Amino acid sequence: EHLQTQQLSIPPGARVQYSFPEIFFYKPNLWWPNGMGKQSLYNVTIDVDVKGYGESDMWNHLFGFRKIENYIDSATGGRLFKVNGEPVFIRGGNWILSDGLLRLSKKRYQTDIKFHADMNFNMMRCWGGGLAERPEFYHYCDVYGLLVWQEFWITGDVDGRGDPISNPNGPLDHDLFMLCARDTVKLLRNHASLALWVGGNEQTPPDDINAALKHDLRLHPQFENGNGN
Amino acid sequence: MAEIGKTVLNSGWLAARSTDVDLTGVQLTTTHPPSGPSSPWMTAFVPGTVLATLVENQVLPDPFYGLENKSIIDIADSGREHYTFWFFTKFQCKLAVNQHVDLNFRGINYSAEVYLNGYKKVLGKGMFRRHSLDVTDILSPNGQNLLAVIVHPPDHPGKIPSSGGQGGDHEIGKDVAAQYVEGWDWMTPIRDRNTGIWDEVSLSTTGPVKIMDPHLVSSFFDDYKRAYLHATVELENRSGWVAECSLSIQVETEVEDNICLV
Repeated sequence: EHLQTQQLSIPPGARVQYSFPEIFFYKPNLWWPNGMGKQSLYNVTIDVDVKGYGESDMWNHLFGFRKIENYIDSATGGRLFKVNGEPVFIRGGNWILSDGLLRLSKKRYQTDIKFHADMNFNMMRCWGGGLAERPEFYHYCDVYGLLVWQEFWITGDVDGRGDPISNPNGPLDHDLFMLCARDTVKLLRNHASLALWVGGNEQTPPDDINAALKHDLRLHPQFENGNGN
Repeated sequence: MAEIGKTVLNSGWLAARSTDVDLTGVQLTTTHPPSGPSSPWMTAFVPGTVLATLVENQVLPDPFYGLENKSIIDIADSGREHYTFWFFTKFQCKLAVNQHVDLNFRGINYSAEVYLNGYKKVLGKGMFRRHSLDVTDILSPNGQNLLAVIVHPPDHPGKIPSSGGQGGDHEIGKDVAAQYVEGWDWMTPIRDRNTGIWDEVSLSTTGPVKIMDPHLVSSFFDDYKRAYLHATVELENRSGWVAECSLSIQVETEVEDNICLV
């Protein structure tokens, strides 16, 4: 339906970032959580041809058009979610991981995630003491309409609120934590089901990590204005 | 000529406890590669953990049945070297002119050294990070490549107090790794703390220019009638000359039920 090609020169040995001119869609099929509509997904393909060589690399991903908002409701203090402008009553399930020996497979993920969708859930909460879940997990959450609340690797018990009190300042290497967090965000950020990044379970990460996460995950200024220019 | 794209390396792996192997990574990937699953080498479960491989080979009982977990020695008692393992595999890869190949690890717990055809590369610590190594220049000329990875457990595997408790003695929290592995009120400790090549290993072959980590964002206006797709990519030119590129993005409607788009 939509094909756009741009010409680009890249100097030898260089690493560049390139943004396509935005692509306009009229009334695209939207992606909805389980129970609210279809989980429409579009196949986005990006490829690069090099003059004198041919196709050099290609990437594709199943992408869902959706807008997810969440805010703390002043009346109840609870966190409210909206998808495509519609409020969502969250029916969420706790998720640690699929197998304690990490024998994780597409088939296993599909079975687990579909099971939760069949139980009428519309959110999976990935607990901070478990994994940053894998692309296969998110793929089936995209397919079956399960929003994902993904926590980073901080838990109250282990990071300053447990008994005995320990690691009040989180992991020893904060730079390593942020390197892992940034790489995890890049790995997962294109999935329609990804609804919320959360600093940790029952605990705020150490101030420097929390500030860095909030800064890196803020809404890009380009999308701040809502008037459509 | 290798085909552009990704090749997953998820078969033909072997594993052995590091303390049972007298050879170095250079020897394993040049003069003394293991010949097959004969002691101390066994068939390995990749992606998976050290314990998954030991259970699949019936060296240890499956900890999910009965009280079997009690019969598996905990890393706190055995020491980290007991769960420090070599993983070994071979793969075919022959490149054409101007082709490049990366060896990718999508998740290793907790740190590792990689040996390919006698060359060593050290992977940084951290369970939740990808590693991508440009191995173009160290591939074997005959196309048959030998790969060995020695994987070390988390630096702070911790000890499980007799009283148990959430997260054991919490030492695991000093590392950037999954914390449930020291045990919680709903589960017993994982004896190897999930050490291993726990996520996908792949080779990605490209031409001179490589696409990295595209970012797709949608924005909506006029009550979702008007939508835009914003796409940003990182590109790397690994050749010695200016690359004149045609960069394309294509968006196809999804496959409706069993209707195939041609």
